[in-house]
Amino acid sequence: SVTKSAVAEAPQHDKVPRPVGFVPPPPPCPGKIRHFDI
Amino acid sequence: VPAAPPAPLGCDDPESEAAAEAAVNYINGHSHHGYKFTTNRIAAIRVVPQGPNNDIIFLELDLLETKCPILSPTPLANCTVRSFAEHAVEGECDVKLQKVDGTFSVLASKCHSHADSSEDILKVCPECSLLASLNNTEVLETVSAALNDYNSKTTDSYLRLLEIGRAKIQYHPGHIVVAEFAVGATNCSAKEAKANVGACQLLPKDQSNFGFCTAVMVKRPSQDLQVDCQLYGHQVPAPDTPLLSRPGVTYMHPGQDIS
Repeated sequence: SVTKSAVAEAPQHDKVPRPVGFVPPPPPCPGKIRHFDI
Repeated sequence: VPAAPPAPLGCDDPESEAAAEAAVNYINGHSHHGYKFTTNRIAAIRVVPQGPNNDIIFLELDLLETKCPILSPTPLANCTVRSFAEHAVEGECDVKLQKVDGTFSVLASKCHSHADSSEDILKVCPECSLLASLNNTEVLETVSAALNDYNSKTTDSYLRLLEIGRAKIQYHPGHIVVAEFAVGATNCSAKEAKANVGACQLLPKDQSNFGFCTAVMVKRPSQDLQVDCQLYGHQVPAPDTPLLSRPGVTYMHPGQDIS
């Protein structure tokens, strides 16, 4: 008979915890609007 | 381990701004009609390295029309952008540049400009007057009356019409036509023109003297005509390649296109 061995939950190394207040960089394009958006 | 490829340029990076400035200076420097345009936004940039210190750059620019006529010597930095309520005109340009040892040169450009939609303007500003068609009868009458009025009073050279830049007609509360137009000095004095206007020709390029006029024709509640013209004095003529010029018209750099 096959028994399922209990495997400890893999430590969450792949999800690096983000520092508090992390702000993703703005997308590179399109750039900022200098006057007004039509 | 090979060096990681450089991160793609962001549209607001200093190098992108420098490329956009070179592109806009080229576009304004190679146009003969309408008004100067300035960058409103760098929409996209793509760099294709060709070798050491040699890149091909593809730029997508969103531009806005300024109040400076294209022939005005005013530096672009001093040109006010036409506001949304004044019925803005926007341009889109695809420009291909090459950057060699830090110097930009434009290889090709394709531009299109168009006035903002009247519905959008009226949504935000119901009482704003809108751009009129440049061949509107009232506009043509106003420009003709204004130029005749100016030439009848000036002691300088007789001015000829080069082009109508833009015009607006207000119907309420008064009936007012406002027109802006470019003019060129001729080889006649205004007095000589009275005798034989057909002999009055625009000055040759090496002596050209262009200017710009604004006319306001009030039709109601009472008739009145105001015209103000400013001549720029002799300017070095720009090279002949019309680009971004009339709303709704797309020009290609001759012989080359953005691939």
